Amino acid sequence: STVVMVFQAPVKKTVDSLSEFKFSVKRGDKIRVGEALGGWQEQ
Amino acid sequence: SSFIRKLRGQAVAQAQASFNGGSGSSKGDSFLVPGATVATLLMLGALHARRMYDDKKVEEERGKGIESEFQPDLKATFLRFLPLRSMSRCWGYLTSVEIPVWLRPYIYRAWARAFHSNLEEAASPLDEYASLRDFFIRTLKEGCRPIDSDPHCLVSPVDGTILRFGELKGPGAMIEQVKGFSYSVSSLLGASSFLPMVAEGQMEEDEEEPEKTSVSKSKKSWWRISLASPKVWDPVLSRPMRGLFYCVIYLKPGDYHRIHSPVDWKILIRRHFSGNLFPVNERATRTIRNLYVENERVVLEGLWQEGFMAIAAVGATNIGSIELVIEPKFRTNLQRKRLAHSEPPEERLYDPEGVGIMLRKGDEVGAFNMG
Repeated sequence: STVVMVFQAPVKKTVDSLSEFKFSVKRGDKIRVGEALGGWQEQ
Repeated sequence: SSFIRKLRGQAVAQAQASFNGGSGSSKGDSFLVPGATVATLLMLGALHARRMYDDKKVEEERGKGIESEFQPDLKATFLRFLPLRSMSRCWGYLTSVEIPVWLRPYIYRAWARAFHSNLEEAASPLDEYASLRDFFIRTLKEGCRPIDSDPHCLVSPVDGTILRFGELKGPGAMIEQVKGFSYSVSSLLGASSFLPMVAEGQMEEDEEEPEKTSVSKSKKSWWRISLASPKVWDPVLSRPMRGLFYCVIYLKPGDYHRIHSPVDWKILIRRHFSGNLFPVNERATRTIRNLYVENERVVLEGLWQEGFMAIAAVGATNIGSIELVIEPKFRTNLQRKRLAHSEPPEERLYDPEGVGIMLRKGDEVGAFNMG
């Protein structure tokens, strides 16, 4: 079985902006429920 | 080895019986059953070993940076002629047969050893799972899956392996199944999805000429939702200043098979596509075209603090049915009533009051079940 997630998340608006969503995983990584897939920093 | 010794003993006895006058036919019959069992076990063992070898080979190639490419083959074509749904339902029936209490720990430990499950995490003692199906869908002990509380992160909804992830750009965005073959997001989620598929440049253009946008499919979908759920509808959320991302996670047979909420969100709609039930393993992704778009799946769509959110749970031959905690009466992997493959999905809007179903990060959403 497979799960596909599609979602909106913040992208970089300016060069200095830090609020850009980035995945914190790599292909082939094993992940468990509750572990972060990715995130962004609050401006 | 003791079993083989026993078999050898039986063979010798049979040979002696035939030498003494051929009165060993009953012994010959009794040899057939264990012989067939051994042959079946050997075949299953060989298949499992080959699969493990293939998986290892793919992992090694991935480690070297070699990507597996799409290569349709005869086996994949042959799969289309098999009654996979009936096979899946039969498998579900077999695995829901109650197992004697004394035998349960042995079977579940064997399963765990074959598929690398952690039995220490199971919420109940092994002998309390009446069938393999119950064991497969087991819950975990409290605290086994701590949820990352950072409000600026999304967490994994399942235990599994990351297959693909990335950003979707422009209208008609595609998700790569494997190198050399992709499928469109709207095919996966449904043509009536309120997926914000408007590219940034296009959006600016649209803002200048709002009349033109009224005919676009995506706008229509958003409009439909805005009408259907006025309390949650916020035009700011639909602005394309936010990117659209995707992540594909594969669950192996030994993984924990319940689905949890990746963020705090409101589920507005459920869509059920009654498609095929092809296997979805690594090999299948390389050989079966449109695998995720053709398979039976349940799509949950809604909104979170950053905008759109959708989870598509894709079934497979062995894990054919998908259950939803938020809709207990909902059933998948039912016998097909219609033969038409391109039948539209069955939809249910979860918002009689325009609110939808609110879920917190880590809440259980549903589960994959056997057959």
